[in-house]
Amino acid sequence: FTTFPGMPKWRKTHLTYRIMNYTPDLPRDAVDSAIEKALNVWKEVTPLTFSRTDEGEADIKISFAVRDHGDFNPFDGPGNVLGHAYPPGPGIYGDAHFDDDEQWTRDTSGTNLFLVAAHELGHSLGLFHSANPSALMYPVYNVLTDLARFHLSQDDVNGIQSLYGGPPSDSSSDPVVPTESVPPEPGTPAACDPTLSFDAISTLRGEILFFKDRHFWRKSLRTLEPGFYLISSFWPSLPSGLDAAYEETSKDIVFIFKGNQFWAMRGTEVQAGYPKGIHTLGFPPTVRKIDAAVFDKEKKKTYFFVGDKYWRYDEKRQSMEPGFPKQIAEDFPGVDSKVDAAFEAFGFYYFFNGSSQLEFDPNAKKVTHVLKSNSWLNC
Amino acid sequence: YPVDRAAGDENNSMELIQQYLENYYNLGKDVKPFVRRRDSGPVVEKIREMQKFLGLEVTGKVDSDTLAMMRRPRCGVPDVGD
Repeated sequence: FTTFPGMPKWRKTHLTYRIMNYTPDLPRDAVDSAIEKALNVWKEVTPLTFSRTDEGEADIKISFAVRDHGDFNPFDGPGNVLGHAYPPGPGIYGDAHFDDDEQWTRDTSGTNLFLVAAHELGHSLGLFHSANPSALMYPVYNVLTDLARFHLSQDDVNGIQSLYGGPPSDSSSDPVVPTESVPPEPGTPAACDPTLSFDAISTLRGEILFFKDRHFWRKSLRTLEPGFYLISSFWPSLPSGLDAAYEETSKDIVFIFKGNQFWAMRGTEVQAGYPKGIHTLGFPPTVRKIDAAVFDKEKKKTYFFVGDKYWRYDEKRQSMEPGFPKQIAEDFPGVDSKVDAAFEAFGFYYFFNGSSQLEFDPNAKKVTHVLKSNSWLNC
Repeated sequence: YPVDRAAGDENNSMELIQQYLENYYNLGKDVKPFVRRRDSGPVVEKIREMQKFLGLEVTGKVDSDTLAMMRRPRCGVPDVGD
């Protein structure tokens, strides 16, 4: 990897971005989602956080333009140059421009916006081009990138962490999130017990949390060994024996469910106004508890699983969608039993029941792997 | 027709090479692309630099792989620092 000459970088960790205009090639929410996903790629491996603004100045301004667009670096029509971006700094610095003579797409049938945006935003954060062909910051667009399993190369991670360091959760001095594991004691669940089941699972800022009784395992994809913690060491006011959990990534909130109540957490801070009753989400009075929940980052919708049925909640409209509940097996073929816990990773949903786990491809609408529940804990 | 087309392709390729090296490898705009000496000159050096950076075989010549790489869609930010 390389950085820009003089190593410009942001001197703050919270950055604002603004989408100045939209390409006609894609619906607005697809552009919003691609940009958010692209920023998350960098957010997951750094202390950086991003918030969107729709007016006024922003650190990173994102726009679509053709040919001359006011920065003395005109675009060149279809093909060749797809976009460019400026290193950190005031004004135009930090901004990312996309050539709207390209055919922007969500998949790879045209030019994939997420992939180009993740690259350009790497420049916006201070990375120059990498000579490593497997790096996101390699200058040539790679149409063969597996979008469902996209991840930064180690070269990209090394590059961005040379500017900003790792995410706060990597640091033992982090005042917000404790990182020291608790030693196992008699009666505590064992990660590699073949009969292990989970109460609830959620992602949290790029990690995965597996809840069981009073404890949880915290699995970072960057480290081999999961940590093991008391729930109360992170969230003293939460009960044990949770029912369900999910992360609303665009709000940086984890929702946790037990019985007819749910809590909202940002990091270790329980949000004001919680716990709330689950019926405020739109469940009928017959629903007493939630079995599992999973958030779809692309569609901004949350699936709630109760018995053999599921509900779908629109996070944008903050309302339960009409036409639900539906049978789980009807729309998730192969997921025939009650769901204990669920989460989303790499574009797949992972459904847990007892000691079994199903990997489900929501695009192909089929189960792609059957695994042991504790496969994520290196068992 | 085939002769003319071939000549046109060659001109297009030369233009592409010149622009590519100017845009992404800081080749001076006043440098002529037609270098008679086999292994030296700013264009050959820049081609070498480009081939090394992009992980191609470093020959200093614009072979088919190098030309194909130059034609692939890419980011507009230069590959080398100013």
